Amino acid sequence: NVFLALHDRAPQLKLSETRFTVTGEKGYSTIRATHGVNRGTWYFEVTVDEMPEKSACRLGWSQHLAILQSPCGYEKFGYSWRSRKGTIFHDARGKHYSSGYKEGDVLGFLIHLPS
Amino acid sequence: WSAYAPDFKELEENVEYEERESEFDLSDE
Amino acid sequence: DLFKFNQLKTRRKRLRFDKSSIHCWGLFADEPIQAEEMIIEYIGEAIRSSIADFREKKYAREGIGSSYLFRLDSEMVVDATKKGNFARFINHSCNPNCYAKVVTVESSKKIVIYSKRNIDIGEEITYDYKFPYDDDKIKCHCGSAQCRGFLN
Repeated sequence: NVFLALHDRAPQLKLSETRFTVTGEKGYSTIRATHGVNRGTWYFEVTVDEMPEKSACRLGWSQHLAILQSPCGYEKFGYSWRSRKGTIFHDARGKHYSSGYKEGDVLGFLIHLPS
Repeated sequence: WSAYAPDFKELEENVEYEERESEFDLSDE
Repeated sequence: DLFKFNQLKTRRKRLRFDKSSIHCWGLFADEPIQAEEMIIEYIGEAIRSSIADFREKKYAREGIGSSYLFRLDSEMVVDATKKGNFARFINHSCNPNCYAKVVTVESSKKIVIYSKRNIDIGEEITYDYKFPYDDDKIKCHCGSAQCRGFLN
């Protein structure tokens, strides 16, 4: 089963006992899942349970070499979608993608890796 | 202080830096 | 350490900011200091290591040559570039009269400069920066007999 990883995250992030929910505060940091993919087509969803005003999240896909004490999409090893303004990030560069998302929204992430 | 570094701020103790949401970004949109 | 640190806050060592033969400005003892005394805390902004890496490159781009980034532990760095205290002016020496130590005071980590030996009035306060090795060399002007030539 795929969970949020206890041992592949910034230590200050709070992981729930179910390992399906994570809570962060202050600066951006990253948690990855227990499993990754390297070929084929895969999909996952995330629900934003709580996101107080002025807070934000960046969700997406991350390679193993991405730094955990930074947001997903900071370097070349990650691709993320930001809640604020719906910007997508890769290598610390943002591009307009959609309108922003908020508390209560369910976000879907599909990756297609041809052989 | 202003002669050495114009925008320097003297502190009595360490302050924790409050990161901005865009802290790690080279460009926004 | 807690007792000594609290004493440091209430009874500060008298230090003088003055021209230095090592590098521009430095801190000098304005009273005799005995060995193993806490002299001053290195104060600045506590930032994450990832932010420090970012800032180091940014400062280099801005032409800020000197580094006022001081590693607290594997996760945190104290940055005295734009916010801090006098301790940022303490120069490096390959044969210093002080050393820096990270102490924990009420579960908070602090960087404190201690004297290695007795220091006379008028002596410049110095410690070994212990910069990591780098191909991009920073020349040392401490002038001591044990001078290694470079800070890194």
